[in-house]
Amino acid sequence: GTRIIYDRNFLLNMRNSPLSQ
Amino acid sequence: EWPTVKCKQGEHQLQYSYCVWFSRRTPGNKASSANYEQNIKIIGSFASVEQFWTLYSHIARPCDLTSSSDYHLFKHGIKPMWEDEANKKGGKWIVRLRKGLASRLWENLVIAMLGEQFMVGEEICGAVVSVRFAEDIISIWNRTASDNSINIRVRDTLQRVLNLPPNTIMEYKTHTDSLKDRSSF
Repeated sequence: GTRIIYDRNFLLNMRNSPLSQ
Repeated sequence: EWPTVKCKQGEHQLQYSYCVWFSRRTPGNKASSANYEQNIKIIGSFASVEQFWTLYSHIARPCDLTSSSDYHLFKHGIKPMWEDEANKKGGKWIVRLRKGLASRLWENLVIAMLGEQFMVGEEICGAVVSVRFAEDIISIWNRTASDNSINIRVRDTLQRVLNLPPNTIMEYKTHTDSLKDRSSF
């Protein structure tokens, strides 16, 4: 099946997303 | 009892949901299964990237923990114990770190695991950072200790995501051996 893969830069950027606060 | 955890609308779902466990051992006390199970607690769980960062920002970094503390980040449904069904035929790669590196390298490892960078299917069970007096230890647990090609891939990915110098010593220990000598490392 499909796997949900995220690269490092994407995950690090997501740290600053309003939903991550 | 496992906490309920769901990806909410607008969030980025992870391939797996996870629980973060925390344990602290009184120094000098020999580990026993009963002790271990009493001393380990789930401190949070998440199913999305956003939920991960929210939790991560609210807990102490490994470098700020006192000695004999551990964070265990495991897939939801897998207890961070040798005896768990998912772990009992498995093992782990162990990397010993000099003091001062654990927080950064732990973050690198966690991000790689959540992002499914290991490319070994269902093999990864979880990861542990162990804060000790003279060194810190990072380990990653997988299901099948006997599969050499999987183990090599986990090792190489670990080396890459932690950006370890080529001469870093990495040890593989099966949980069967840990059970025999009642010792994690």
